[in-house]
Amino acid sequence: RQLFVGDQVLRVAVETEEQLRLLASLEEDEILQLDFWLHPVSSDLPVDIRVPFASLQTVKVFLESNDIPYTVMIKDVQDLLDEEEAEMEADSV
Amino acid sequence: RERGSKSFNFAAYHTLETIYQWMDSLVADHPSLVTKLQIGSSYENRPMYVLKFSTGGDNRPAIWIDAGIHAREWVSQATGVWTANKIATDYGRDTSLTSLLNKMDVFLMIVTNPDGYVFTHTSNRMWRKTRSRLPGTTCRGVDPNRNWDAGFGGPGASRNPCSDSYHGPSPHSEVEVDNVVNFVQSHGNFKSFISIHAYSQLLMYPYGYSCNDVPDAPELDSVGRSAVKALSTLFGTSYKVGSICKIIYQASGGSIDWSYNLGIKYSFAFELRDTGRYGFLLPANQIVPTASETWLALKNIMEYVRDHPY
Repeated sequence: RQLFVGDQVLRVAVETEEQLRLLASLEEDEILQLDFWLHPVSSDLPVDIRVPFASLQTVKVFLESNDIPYTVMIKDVQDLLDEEEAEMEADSV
Repeated sequence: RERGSKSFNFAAYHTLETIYQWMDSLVADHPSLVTKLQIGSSYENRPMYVLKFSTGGDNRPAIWIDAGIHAREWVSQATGVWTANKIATDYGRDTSLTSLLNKMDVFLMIVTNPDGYVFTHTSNRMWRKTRSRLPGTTCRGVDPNRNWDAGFGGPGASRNPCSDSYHGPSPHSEVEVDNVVNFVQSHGNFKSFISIHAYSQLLMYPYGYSCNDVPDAPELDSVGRSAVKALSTLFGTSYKVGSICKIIYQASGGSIDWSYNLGIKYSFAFELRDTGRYGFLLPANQIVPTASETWLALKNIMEYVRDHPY
């Protein structure tokens, strides 16, 4: 089973076209293995990205160094998965 | 205990096997209304079932509803289960639904991507795509909502087989998509095509592959706004309405663009209740509230379709 320990979901508040372009370039970087839940297309919409633990530092540094505001929407994806699994087990009991 | 449709726990997420068993019990409990049709098999050879709600007649005008084309959006499949039960149990009690089913058939596909759904239960909870293999890459699966023959391969879909929005090698390359396409085309009398997804609370109409307005955009917008108004009466949940391209992002190869271009005017896609705070892990205690509010919107659209034949 694939684990998501330490993976976070970041909500990025894009403010300019230039920031959109920068985020789009992140999307194309296959090494980071980012999972875009909402893609960077408009400055009216947030961008949600699941960032694997191994890429977190790179992505956060990238956002901060480009003055792109973000918040951590999900602190640890695996914690949520574990909670959900426990809930499912309780339901099945 | 959950094999009986009356004792099923709708406030929990279930495996494919349990959902398929429950479908049999629903059919057994409502034999004069519900039938289960197999429209084909998935890439890994799992059956693909559609529930047909019909009071008779021959090839009546019909409404298509599918859920779970993106495997990880679990509240979509769970809403499909709840909705199937709601249609079966409200027929004969709810005057409006009864009049609808006396005129039209409803086809509901609860798990449109069964391989992906099983994979989310067994290996990777965040899986979205199909599980097909392609020569030349170790990455598996195609985004089945980028694989339809509607602006295929255009903006908003990836050429990279490792991407979660990979469009696939050709239109309808995914057997799951092809099965639905063949079924809808051979039926030939669908008047509405509704696809249920789950993330960020939207009700969308075509196009996704183009940002140009479809000819019916004003009417679809008005129907959509009326539907989300009905939806919000239950818990105040707020939805955005608009074309895919204008309210979320340009995305080519989507199912409702295909259905609209086929001539099915009332084509819509839902993104159900999910603020993102839980990602695709909407707590199970929100399944029934989500399904209940969605039903109000679905019913609103279906009533409009019934009352506006074309």
